[in-house]
Amino acid sequence: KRHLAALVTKRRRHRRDLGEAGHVAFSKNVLRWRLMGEGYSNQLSIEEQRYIFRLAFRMWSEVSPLQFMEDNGSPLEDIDIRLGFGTGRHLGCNQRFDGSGQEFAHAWFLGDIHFDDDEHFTAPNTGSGISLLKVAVHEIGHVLGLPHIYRPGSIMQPSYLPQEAAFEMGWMDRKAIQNLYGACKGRFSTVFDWIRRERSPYGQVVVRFNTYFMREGWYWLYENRNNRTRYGDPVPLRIGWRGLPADGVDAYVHVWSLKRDDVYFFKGTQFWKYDSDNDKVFGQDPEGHRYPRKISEGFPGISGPIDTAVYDRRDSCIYFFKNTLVYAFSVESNGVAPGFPKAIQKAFPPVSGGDHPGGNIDVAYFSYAHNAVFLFKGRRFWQVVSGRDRRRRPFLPRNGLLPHKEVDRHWFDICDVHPTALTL
Amino acid sequence: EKLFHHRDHSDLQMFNAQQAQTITDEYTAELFLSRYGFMKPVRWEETRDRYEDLDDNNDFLDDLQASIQEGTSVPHFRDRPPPEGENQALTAALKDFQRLSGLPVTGAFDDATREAMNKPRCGVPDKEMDSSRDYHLAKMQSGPAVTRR
Repeated sequence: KRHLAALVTKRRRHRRDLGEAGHVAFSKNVLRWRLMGEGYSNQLSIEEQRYIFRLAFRMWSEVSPLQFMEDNGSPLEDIDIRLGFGTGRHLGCNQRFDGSGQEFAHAWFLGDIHFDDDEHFTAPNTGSGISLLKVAVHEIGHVLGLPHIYRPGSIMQPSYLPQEAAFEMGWMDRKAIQNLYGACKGRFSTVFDWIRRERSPYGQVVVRFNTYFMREGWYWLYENRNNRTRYGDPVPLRIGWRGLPADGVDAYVHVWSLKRDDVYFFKGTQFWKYDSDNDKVFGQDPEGHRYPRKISEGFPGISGPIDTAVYDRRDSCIYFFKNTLVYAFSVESNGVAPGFPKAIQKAFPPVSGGDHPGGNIDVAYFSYAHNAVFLFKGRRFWQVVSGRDRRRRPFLPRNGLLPHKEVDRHWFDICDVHPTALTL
Repeated sequence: EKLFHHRDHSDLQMFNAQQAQTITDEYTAELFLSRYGFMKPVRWEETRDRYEDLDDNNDFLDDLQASIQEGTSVPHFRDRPPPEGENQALTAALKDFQRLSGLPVTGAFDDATREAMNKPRCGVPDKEMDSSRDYHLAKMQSGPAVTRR
């Protein structure tokens, strides 16, 4: 068994590469894992063990560009990370377990994780014992290349601390893994702040917003105050946004004025009206319109597909972006405003030199958290000059685009997971 | 019948499991510190004698004994460094461990340090040492005894 392990060692060494910071790391983004059949625990059902490991891998996926898939079919040499339970002398490993107490698991540099089955491992949120989830997350961290981290709150602390009620990946651990593998980057289909009304405990109506990022058929809720996405995201679109196309949308528009409060989603040549009070699309709205409708019927002069759109309260216009042109649609007159369409570069001129997205904008997003409009293209965004910016610096052009920045440096950790991990 | 409280008798299972050796004295502390990279490994003459008390069926140490007989140099008793040198190494390692663990840095094997060492922990070393614990098969095979064969 040791000889075989040595042979496998030599082959696996080729899978490692230098990561972003010059440390050794996996050189591919999708990694396969398997709970070994000869290494099941005697303490939990097999299905429980696999579920916990799926969750542990997904937690790393949520904060890094890595994706993990459970693979029980491929040849063993194609499996990147193998997990198993054992006691004493176990699984061909040359590091013996010590029995109940002290060492509870170890991970080998080449991708194997062993758990000491003499320890009392338990499922998450079980009162006593050692949380298998917490140990698994820790050991996976080692396999990915992280050393021990001696900071309170880090999952990579060497000693086991009883699991708190909310065990999640903190800022320190996120940055540590991203130091090896980079931050999460990618284009978005649309980004928006969704307004909804709620009643306070005193019966008052309060207005709240939440920020959403959508990419194809998934979405994330972004917590601006915590600089991260909601724990457990992304979520399939069909779960959180009933009635929308499962493969995603092109744009979101909220027309909000004294007279109107309408939310629209656009996809291809069609659009849907969203019932925010009941959290689903209208099949038929109070005016009698059935959805989906053609964009050209609801917005005369505009034809789909569009790239993106955003509502500007200052002039009560919806700005539709399509290729290199932008159309200003007046909701008051229900038609395209005079002088439009215009080239995007003219309607939104660059503030400095040629720093401009050009055309084919991915997202036009008004943020209540920042009180600003942003245009996204690829991994970059440009902030639109606001009235307040022009009062401070009158030389700035109206609706000018400030120099670009990187999306992942402003909105953090919006990471994909493997499609098989979307629903655990 | 042994007393149990859990419906699935899982609290009984713990009593049946082999218990890890607790860290009780400076020697076992030294083993702990060398295992996790805070100091160089304890020398094998002493380790062999000690392990015979703990586990007679340790294949791993049997292999190590074989490698030693095949030519690995082991310092003779006369070549041992003066006890003060050993104590300094242990003290430095204890301080290192205490510092990383957020304990008062005393350099002594005190109660707080003993408690911290006996907590459940990960088996991956905290520090990398040059020649520590690398008893891979390839290294065993590279000794002069293999060349002779």
